[in-house]
Amino acid sequence: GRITLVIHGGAGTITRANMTPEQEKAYREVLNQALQVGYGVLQKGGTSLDAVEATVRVMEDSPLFNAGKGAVFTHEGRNELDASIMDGKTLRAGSVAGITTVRNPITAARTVMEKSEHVMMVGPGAEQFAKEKGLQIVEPSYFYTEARYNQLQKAIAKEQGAVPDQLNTPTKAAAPATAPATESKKIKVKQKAGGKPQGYLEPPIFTEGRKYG
Amino acid sequence: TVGAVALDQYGNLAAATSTGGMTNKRYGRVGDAPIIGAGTYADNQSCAISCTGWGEYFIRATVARDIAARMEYGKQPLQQAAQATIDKVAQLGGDGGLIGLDRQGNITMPFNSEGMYRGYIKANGQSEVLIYK
Repeated sequence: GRITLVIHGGAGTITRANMTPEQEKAYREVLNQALQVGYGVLQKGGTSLDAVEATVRVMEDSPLFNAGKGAVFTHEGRNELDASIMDGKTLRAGSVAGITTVRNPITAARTVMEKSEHVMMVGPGAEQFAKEKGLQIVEPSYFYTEARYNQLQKAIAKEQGAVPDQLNTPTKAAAPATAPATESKKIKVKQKAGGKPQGYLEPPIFTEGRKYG
Repeated sequence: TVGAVALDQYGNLAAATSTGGMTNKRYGRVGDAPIIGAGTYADNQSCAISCTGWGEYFIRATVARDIAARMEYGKQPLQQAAQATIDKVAQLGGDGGLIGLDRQGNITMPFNSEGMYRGYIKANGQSEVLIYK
């Protein structure tokens, strides 16, 4: 009678103060959906391991959160995913890091825990292991979202000293003698010929806060 | 970063964390999420923990295991242990938050940064989603 589930959906991203009612509604919907999915598992007698995996998968499949489908971009324009899971009963644990092709990294972590003698696998080796164990493999472009891509461009622009948001802000200083760096380095993301990347859904209307993930 | 901790009807705890890392990261940077004992930990004798925030600080403070150790060795209650550890992260200069759950079904969700989305659901179906601030 004590079944309980607790979730988190990130930190340092958008706050209530700077989100629209529609954005807040969208976040609450997915968070509630994640809770209900995990609760359903627990109510039916499922294990806590089953519950946390199912719950995290909901959030991984949503473009709103920095995990799975909504993952941020690295400097090289890749979406590199990390995940871990631990069983409190046995102290078994599994984790993956730097993977780019496994749709649900949390399931990969659980597979490492349950179907290998190891605790952590990284990169292509972890992906190969996941593939051999029958996990769903996707093209790296599945993880592409326009909002996250734009965040990367902003971050790089900031690194180069040209923050797009600040370019529209009045300054006290005189114009520099040399032209400001107004163009950020463009990172290319592999896309299928003829348009949007495979698995591309409608771009989220959400943008990251100051912490860039 | 997203995560979940759960207690099932058999009294077993579990924790899970998943992340895309940090925008514009380089050099194969790995944060705390996949590091057992830093971002994720579960032990039926103490608690289940999942963390989110500035990973390097959570690694240095071995946050998830630190909370469990406070409970295990210091006999601290979950909430006190979690708050003490998140305070330690802040002292180091890091920010973020965590969720925790013990075997009695007590929950904690301390954080020291903005935009922490949290939620819980209890045995009777009572649930709440919180977005700060």
